Amino acid sequence: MYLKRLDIQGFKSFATRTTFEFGQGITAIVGPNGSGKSNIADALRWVLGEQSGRLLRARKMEDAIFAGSSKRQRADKVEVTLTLDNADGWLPLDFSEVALTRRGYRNGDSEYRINRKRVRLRDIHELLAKASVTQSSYAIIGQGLVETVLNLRPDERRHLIEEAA
Amino acid sequence: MYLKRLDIQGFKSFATRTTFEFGQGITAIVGPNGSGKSNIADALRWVLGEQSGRLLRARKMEDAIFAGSSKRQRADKVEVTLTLDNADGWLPLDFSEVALTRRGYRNGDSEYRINRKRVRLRDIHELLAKASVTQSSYAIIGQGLVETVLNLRPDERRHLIEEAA
Amino acid sequence: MSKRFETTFETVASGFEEYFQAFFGGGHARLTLQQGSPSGPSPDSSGESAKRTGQASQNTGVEIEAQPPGKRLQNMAQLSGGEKALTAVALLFALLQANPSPFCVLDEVDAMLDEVNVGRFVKALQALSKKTQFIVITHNRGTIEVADSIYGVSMGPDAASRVISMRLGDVKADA
Amino acid sequence: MSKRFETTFETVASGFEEYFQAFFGGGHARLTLQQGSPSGPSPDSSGESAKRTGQASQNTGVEIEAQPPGKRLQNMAQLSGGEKALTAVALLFALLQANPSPFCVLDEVDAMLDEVNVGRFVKALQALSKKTQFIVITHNRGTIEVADSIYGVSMGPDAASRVISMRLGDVKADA
Ligand SMILES: Nc1ncnc2c1ncn2[C@@H]1O[C@H](COP(=O)(O)OP(=O)(O)OP(=O)(O)O)[C@@H](O)[C@H]1O
Ligand SMILES: Nc1ncnc2c1ncn2[C@@H]1O[C@H](COP(=O)(O)OP(=O)(O)OP(=O)(O)O)[C@@H](O)[C@H]1O
Ligand SMILES: [Mg+2]
Ligand SMILES: [Mg+2]
Repeated sequence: MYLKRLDIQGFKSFATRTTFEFGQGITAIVGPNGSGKSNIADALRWVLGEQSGRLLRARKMEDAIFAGSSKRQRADKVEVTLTLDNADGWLPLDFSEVALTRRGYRNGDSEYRINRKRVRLRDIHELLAKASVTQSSYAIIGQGLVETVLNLRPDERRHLIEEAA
Repeated sequence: MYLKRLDIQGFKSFATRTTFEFGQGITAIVGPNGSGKSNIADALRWVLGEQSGRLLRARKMEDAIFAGSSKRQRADKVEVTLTLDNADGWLPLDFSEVALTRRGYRNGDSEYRINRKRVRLRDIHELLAKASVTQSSYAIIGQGLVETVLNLRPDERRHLIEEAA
Repeated sequence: MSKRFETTFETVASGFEEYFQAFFGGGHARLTLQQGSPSGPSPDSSGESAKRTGQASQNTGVEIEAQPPGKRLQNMAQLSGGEKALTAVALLFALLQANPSPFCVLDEVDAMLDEVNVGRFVKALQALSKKTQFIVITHNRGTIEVADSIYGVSMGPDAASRVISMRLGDVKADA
Repeated sequence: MSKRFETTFETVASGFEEYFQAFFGGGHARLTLQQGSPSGPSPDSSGESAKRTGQASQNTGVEIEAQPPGKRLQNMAQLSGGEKALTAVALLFALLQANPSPFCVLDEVDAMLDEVNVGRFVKALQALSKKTQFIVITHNRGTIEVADSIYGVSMGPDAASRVISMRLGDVKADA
């Protein structure tokens, strides 16, 4: 199972639809301060169902929708689609390709889809639970947060190992 | 008023007496991870009377005294002297050179001296109060802490400006 | 669950020591199971009873110790900025090795590392990337050099991000 | 005290805007006085009454707003890692300019900055260093280049730090 493609539209600084194709190796994302690199990581968290405003750096849905500028008008919704290669059947679904989509509106509503079929947030969580990807605090390490694992309480660190078990 | 010299002996990784001469311009301190750069900043805080274990990265005095290794035995006390050029009379003392010394023992005791004369911690604080150097949270910016000023509560940030007033 | 926890714990703990030693060129690091209430460890702080019953009970915690080569055992607060980042990465990589996540996103975890440590970090990253797909946000040349592909992001005058895709081959030709 | 506070506040606030614009190549940043209890701002959130009475009362807080060029007004959380570091340095430099501390120690404040922003940072650092003596701990080439003198620190095999002093002239000759 691996990430094939990430399509970002209207998410934070990604005003227009932007596509990232990921190879199976190491992909580096580079660029100046404030260009949008961490926003890509946020988009990935977000489409996987992240609800924490702190981890998303967005207190409400509005903060995550392209706010516009004098040269480009704001977006009225955000949509991110993550396409996963499931040829090895790692996800418990009968598809060799699985597309997870999340759409968000300025009023705060979210819609979730798996291969275009409308589902609930918990369906996304259950699908990925096998991956322990959404719960896992070691799949996405945010900026400035690498040391966090050293500062955890002992019981929180135990929880980290339970996720890996 | 400027820093002339910093003598560090027994403070953290500075086992033997080490002297830094500071010019009036910009001094850069460079070196690999874990070599002792931030320890120099800690020594400067410490000799100015810092009490916060968090800012000193030392929960008790012991943590700030050279712990020794298989190749060099531990120190039993720590002494740091900061020599200040006071030719402009900026410090309210009748000396053109002012040496602040702090000595620490493993039992946690501290001794303070100004030009070799034994004083109390509050004498150090009163001397530097004019500089608002010890209280000032903008004279020494610790590693990883630059963003802290953005995360302060509004009243704490007001306090920062009051220090500058 | 509890037998599985014990096995996983042993795997992560030994992986953590190996990664720490690879990153620091020696030294020691340990994860220990501590039986204890939140108010502090109980007499059985070696975690022996936790292991005997095979139970990672609600009161069991995982403590971490790190000792860079040639140095005395430190509490975490005494480590330097770069040493803390490296120790944290050692634990994260041990978790990934014990239970490979299909992918992992690292946002500037190498920011505090000096050149030598970046070199050790990327060596471990390359080995892990055989089982885990990595997306690495970085400013660091040493890290960029081991990437199979690179996306460059920039901010346009309309406050919208723009992206160009670069294959590593292209980048090296231009350098 | 309160008149002095008001004057200092104005000086720091305008210094903050200038440094922000120098660092970001434009944009806007503001410090505002907010009359408010800890539980939130009162109807007089422009801080007007604070200015009228000249009193920085216990309830007055200083709020901060930042808007990089071409972007909409952000709350601080939305800024990037480098943008936050730069905004924080702008405020620190405004404080130093309003009331020069005889010395200032900066420990890796440039760690998150890209090359262009390091350039802007060191330009401001050089100007301020006429009134304030700076000790800068850094891994960054751009910052090291403007140092008048350099101390190199390394860790010995006996776990004791060793120091060598380098004049900038020497370093450049070796490069
Ligand atoms: N809803 C939004 N609409 C438009 N722009 C936004 C929105 N949310 C955040 N941004 C912008 O995105 C930029 C931050 O992007 P990001 O955090 O991805 O930067 P970065 O490339 O990671 O930079 P650094 O190297 O400094 O970490 C900020 O300048 C912010 O103004
Ligand atoms: N009491 C002590 N005795 C001996 N060594 C100590 C003591 N306290 C701290 N150290 C050592 O000092 C080292 C940390 O030094 P410091 O924080 O100054 O590093 P640094 O040069 O700033 O590195 P970085 O670039 O990673 O920030 C640690 O390895 C720690 O082991
Ligand atoms: Mg970022
Ligand atoms: Mg340091």
